[in-house]
Amino acid sequence: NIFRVLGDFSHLASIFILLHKIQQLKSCSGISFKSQVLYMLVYITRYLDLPWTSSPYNFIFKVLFISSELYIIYLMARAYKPTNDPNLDTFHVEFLLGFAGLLALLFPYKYTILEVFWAFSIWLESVAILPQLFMLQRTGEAEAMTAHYIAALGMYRALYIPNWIYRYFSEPTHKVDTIAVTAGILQTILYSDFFWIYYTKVMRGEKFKLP
Amino acid sequence: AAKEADHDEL
Repeated sequence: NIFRVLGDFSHLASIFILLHKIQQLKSCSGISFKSQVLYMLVYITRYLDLPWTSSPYNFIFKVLFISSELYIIYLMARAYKPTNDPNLDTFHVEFLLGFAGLLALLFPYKYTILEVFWAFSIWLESVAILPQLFMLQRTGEAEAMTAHYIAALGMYRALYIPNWIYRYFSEPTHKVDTIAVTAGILQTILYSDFFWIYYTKVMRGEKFKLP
Repeated sequence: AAKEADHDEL
């Protein structure tokens, strides 16, 4: 459905915006390395089923997400390492890993390796933006491209919400993926005040600056 | 393939 496709393309767009920003400005300043590593962990743990992916659409996206994230990490850790300031990236990710690990172990759909890792990836994704938002809060402002990146990434999970509603009514099974929906709503809520500032400032051509 | 049917979203 249209929400699902727009969501996935918004996710892909966010990555291209980030890569464009890094290469254009030859800098990864303002980007949280910790958030990027968490996204890498999200892709690895969610796409363990990559070799058995039957849908070409999903297969292509999975390969694109994993490879582009690897490339971003390479750029941040090697090529543009001097522009990456760890002193601004101080969020304690062990809380996020603990939160996702605990929920994945307590409420997986099934106690299989793939299912527990899948649930872990869903919960971890829901909070993986926090080091990035924390960094924004510390610096107080962001380049337009960084703001566009976060907005496109937030739009992705926000668009999955109407996708789930659409699927609930359009599919005969009426199934609700409780883990994905709960985590997806949490994820969207975490972006809400970012979205507000993005809407009131960046979309009107002003700088992203926290009040 | 069964896994894909369970989690058919990205």
